Amino acid sequence: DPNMKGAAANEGVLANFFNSLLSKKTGSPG
Amino acid sequence: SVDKAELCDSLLVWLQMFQVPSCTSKRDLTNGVAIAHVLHKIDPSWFNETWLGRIKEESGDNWRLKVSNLKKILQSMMEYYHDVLGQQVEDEHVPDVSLIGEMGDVVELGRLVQLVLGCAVSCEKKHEHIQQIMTLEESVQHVVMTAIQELLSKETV
Repeated sequence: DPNMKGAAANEGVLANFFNSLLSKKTGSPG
Repeated sequence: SVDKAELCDSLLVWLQMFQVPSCTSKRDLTNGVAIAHVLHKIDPSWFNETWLGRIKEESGDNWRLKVSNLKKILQSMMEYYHDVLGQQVEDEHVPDVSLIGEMGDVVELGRLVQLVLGCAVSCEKKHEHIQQIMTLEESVQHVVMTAIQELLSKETV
């Protein structure tokens, strides 16, 4: 089902993005 | 680039997760009170009780008070980006708070809440906030993701 594939891909994009954001170092001054 | 009016709708859903008072509609956000409470939850050491006390609840539709509140919020957020997060906010992301207070402009309101989102996903407690975002409906997550990408695209580290 192409719709289900699309939804799964979408979920993957979101998970990748937010996980990469989680692993990003928190900014600090200086 | 993300449609700021659509952004406003999606970010309202996100803001509601903080369970602060007066956060049921975009109009509620225009006096700054709910936004200030959210910022207090994001980083209570910076947006502290004293600071929160300077954000006045309005009686009636007092646009001057709204603008005054929103200016205080924007100023503190800009200092937070600079002093705490070590990030520079591009001019294009800085909202015209007068338009929010006077006209309830959703495009400028979207910009303002986008900056609140930026604080949440970059602060010390960002894990908590990002994990909370990941529980939102996918369509909302998409808008949130685009808004964060837009903010980070010109980030200076």
